[in-house]
Amino acid sequence: ETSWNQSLMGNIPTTPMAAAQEIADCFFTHENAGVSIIDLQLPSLDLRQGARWYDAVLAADVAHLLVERLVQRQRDNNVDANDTNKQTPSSSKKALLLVRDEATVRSIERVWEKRALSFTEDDTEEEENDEEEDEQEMSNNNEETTVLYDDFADFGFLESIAAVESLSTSSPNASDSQQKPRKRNTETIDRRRIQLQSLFGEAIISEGADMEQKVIRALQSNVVSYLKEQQDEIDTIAMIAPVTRPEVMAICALVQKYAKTMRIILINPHFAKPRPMELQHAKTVYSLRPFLVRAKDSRKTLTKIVVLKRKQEWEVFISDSASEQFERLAVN
Amino acid sequence: DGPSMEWVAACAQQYLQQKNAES
Repeated sequence: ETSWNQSLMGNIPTTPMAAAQEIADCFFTHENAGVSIIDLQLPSLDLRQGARWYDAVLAADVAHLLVERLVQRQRDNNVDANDTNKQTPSSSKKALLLVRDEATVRSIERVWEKRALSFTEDDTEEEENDEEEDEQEMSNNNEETTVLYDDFADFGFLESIAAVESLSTSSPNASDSQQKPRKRNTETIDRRRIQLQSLFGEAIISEGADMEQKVIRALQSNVVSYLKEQQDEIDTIAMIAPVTRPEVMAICALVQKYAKTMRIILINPHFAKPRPMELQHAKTVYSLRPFLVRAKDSRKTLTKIVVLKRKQEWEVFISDSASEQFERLAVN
Repeated sequence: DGPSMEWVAACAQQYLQQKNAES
């Protein structure tokens, strides 16, 4: 991270907000359907590298902030396209954020709820100003302004940025000792546009002869029935770390059913090679792969490589022992 | 998906050799 060359390589995705911002910028605004892949190979966000460093809450923060940005952008586009005073149902779409099981949902929810209750006062000045304006606008909310501010998600978004940025780790207890709780109406934390759910609920699905049947059954009761109820509301499905065979099978089923009408985002997925047929056309929107290079006959690993994809091309950056910062080595 | 590790390694090797030659 100390060698990162921001002017060449873009925003450093070392905080959930920075990652969400950088990745959101790699989506084209007209991409409203189809499957996109985010491939962020940082150990705390990447279950493919093992569970030792992986932080499910941090990964959920990135996903949450990213889909929030995309949904907001879509909403802004739709509002621009329509009369701003008449917000159509299509201008208030929502996202479904999927994780593996209910235990993961519960641990993420616990941290998010805790954060919602304990805002800190060490926000940046800009965030303070934004929040002051938001509070003023909310306190002025009445019938005349209802049309303009009919959805407080915008303000919830700013607050969730502040919350995420203010926490150095996502541990459930991280805010206990150091952070001073701020009195705040927790109802202003808007989660209405992001629904966190699990693929399989409480079901434990292992590989075996009845795997497919179990996957379909669990998917039906946890995701498909919900999407059926909300089909006019939800336009984005994001799944964090589908890495096991049952999860990939579930994703393939969802892609088959919804990819033509919804935007599906897979964050750090792992598929067998060759890719499953349903995912052949999935596009890698953003990829960051850090490596250390060493000669075959040496243990010395002073050369750092980052393979990065932000738009169409893949770039390779290098920083050896003599370089202070990464320089661009090649474009593929 | 993406460049092969062999290609990345070859780029790095070329770069490091060039750097060594310069120094």
